Amino acid sequence: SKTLFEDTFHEARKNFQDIFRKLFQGGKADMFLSNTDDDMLEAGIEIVAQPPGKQLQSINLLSGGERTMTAVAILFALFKVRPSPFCILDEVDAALDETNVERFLRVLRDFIADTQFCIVTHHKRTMAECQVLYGITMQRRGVSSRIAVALHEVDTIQDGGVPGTS
Amino acid sequence: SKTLFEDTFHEARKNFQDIFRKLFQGGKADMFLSNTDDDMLEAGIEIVAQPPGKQLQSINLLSGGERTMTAVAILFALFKVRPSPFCILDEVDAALDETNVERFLRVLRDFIADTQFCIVTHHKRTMAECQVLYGITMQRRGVSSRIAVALHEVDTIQDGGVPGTS
Amino acid sequence: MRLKRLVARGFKSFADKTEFEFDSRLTGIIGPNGCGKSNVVDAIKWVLGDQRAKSLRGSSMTDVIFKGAEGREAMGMAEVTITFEDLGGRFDGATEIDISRRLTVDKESSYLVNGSEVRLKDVRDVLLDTGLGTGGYSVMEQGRIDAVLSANPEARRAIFEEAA
Amino acid sequence: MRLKRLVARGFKSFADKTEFEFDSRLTGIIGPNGCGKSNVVDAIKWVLGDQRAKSLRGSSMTDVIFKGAEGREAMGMAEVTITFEDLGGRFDGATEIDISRRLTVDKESSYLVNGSEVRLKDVRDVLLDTGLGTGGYSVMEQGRIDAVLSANPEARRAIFEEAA
Ligand SMILES: Nc1ncnc2c1ncn2[C@@H]1O[C@H](COP(=O)(O)OP(=O)(O)OP(=O)(O)O)[C@@H](O)[C@H]1O
Ligand SMILES: Nc1ncnc2c1ncn2[C@@H]1O[C@H](COP(=O)(O)OP(=O)(O)OP(=O)(O)O)[C@@H](O)[C@H]1O
Ligand SMILES: [Mg+2]
Ligand SMILES: [Mg+2]
Repeated sequence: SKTLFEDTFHEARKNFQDIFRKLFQGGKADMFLSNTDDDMLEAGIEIVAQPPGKQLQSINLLSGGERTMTAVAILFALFKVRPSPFCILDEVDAALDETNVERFLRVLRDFIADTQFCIVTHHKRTMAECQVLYGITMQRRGVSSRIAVALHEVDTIQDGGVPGTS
Repeated sequence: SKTLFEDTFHEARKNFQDIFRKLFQGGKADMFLSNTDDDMLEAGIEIVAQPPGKQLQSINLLSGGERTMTAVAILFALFKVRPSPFCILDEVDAALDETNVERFLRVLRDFIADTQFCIVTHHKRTMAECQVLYGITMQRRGVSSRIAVALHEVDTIQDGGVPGTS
Repeated sequence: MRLKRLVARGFKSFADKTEFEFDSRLTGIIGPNGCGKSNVVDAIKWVLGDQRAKSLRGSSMTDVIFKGAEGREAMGMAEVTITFEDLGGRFDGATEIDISRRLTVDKESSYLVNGSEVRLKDVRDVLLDTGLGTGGYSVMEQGRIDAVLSANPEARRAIFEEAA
Repeated sequence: MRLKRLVARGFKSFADKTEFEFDSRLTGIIGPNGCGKSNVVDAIKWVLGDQRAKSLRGSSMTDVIFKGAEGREAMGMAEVTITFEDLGGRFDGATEIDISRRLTVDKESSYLVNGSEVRLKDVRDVLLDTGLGTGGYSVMEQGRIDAVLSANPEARRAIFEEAA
């Protein structure tokens, strides 16, 4: 229905503005409906984003890492409107440098209170944030198995080895 | 013309089979033309890839890193048919773990003899392979500048700092 | 309402029965390329009723059954069980809810809730009840984070409506 | 035939004149997110004659001109110069070839080879001569490596034909 979408949209928009600022430590972003003159049911969603100190430009001109941070802000903005009991993220931090991973994790912490998260990652800083770490290995080629991993063992796991056996 | 494409294709195919095996340290891969009964000019190119120890499956079932390695094999296979004087790679190693970055660099070395490469990367191992490193920074927000970087200074650069000033 | 455990057997590269405890607020999954991390994500989507082969990177639903590996035969069935702790005691006062899904190479599909065979519809009702309706569990697949930005404005709206 | 140098001024985030020596066989470019690394890649594509705004992530060709930043005005022109060493001495015996491209906010576009103004066609001839015809320089853009796999078979063929 039109009203439910509108309410959801307004709440998501406000969340997006806040979360973007937190993730970028400044700057501003917004989302708005296009084509609203004809029919709100036909409206598309436009996004604008301006990292701190930079000019407002099309999101296509943003860098890879800036795009990920902006997309994460949208994802979390929507999620906050209707949080679910758990959320799974598969390598969302792939394009982020160390500073941005840190900022991403800081925002993630606000959501962990109400939602269980499971995150697949190659970033050591993200692994350090996790309370439990599972390493997946293929000791026999083509067959996966799981082992519990302590933070100091992550290098062995990532190289395909098994802790305690090297 | 049909013949030029066919010759190119056969050479690229052979290169692909070799380079894939080098990148995966085993396994096998192939590419073939589909729809050849109607018209070779309409044919599409199909790809199959089987990492060592695994079953032959659709490339869609491959992991993120396996897809990158397979795509790199195709890229280099084509490149070898008609090498150009220089080649620029922007974060092609993004999805690769340490072991695969190592294998990627080993194959890259074969191409450096005839082609100059410029590679944008976040991987330390790739940086260590480079003969010259340029760090890009934005000491004043929104304005880029370039500095030469020695390998032991890369952490400072990646965190957005400038060597010698911390 | 919280996720407790996941058990997979014969599902993609998890040939042998493999168990994951998801008790903590933030669980990390790590490992080298191709070892099976995204397959764990697929297992969760699958057991919660995902009907789209493409969403699991396959072309047919039976692509999720372990196809064999070096020195190891293909298996005849994939099975995943997910366990939730439901303190609301909605299921005959039970505090734990097990949802299982099975699929054989002959395409025989079955769903179980707390050991009793049910229909897909019943699984969906259970999930809706516990706040995990379609889209109610949030999964951001590998390589898909950029999609919400690269999508055109109308497609983006579709993502919004699905989430809200 | 080898790449020697790149100089950019007023191009995207490179407001001030910035120079890169590309003398080595493997040059690495590093730095944090958003600092300008992919903009260097765009500068090379642009000076070699790329006519597609989308390929440079923009919607209009003038998007490459420095738009200003905190405490810094926008500039009126973008200029990039690339220098090759051509041991074949194809250009009046000169061993170095400079190719420059300029674009003003009023959309005035110009190309120069060794300081003399030429047409885009002449730049393309120079590039063809030196083995750098369209597609002759290989650029794999960020996030695009997966495209050759996710493309359908016919689109993939188009990539082949372009490269071969
Ligand atoms: N039905 C199946 N039977 C056996 N193996 C399978 C099956 N389906 C997928 N696989 C294998 O699982 C592997 C992919 O695993 P997955 O995508 O989970 O890797 P990953 O750990 O996420 O790696 P990356 O870090 O590269 O993303 C592939 O090598 C694929 O061949
Ligand atoms: N015409 C312009 N004027 C000023 N700044 C611009 C212009 N065009 C692009 N930019 C800025 O350049 C930045 C993007 O730079 P670039 O894509 O090179 O980053 P990057 O170093 O590759 O980062 P990442 O590691 O995240 O990919 C953006 O913040 C964008 O706002
Ligand atoms: Mg994966
Ligand atoms: Mg970039």
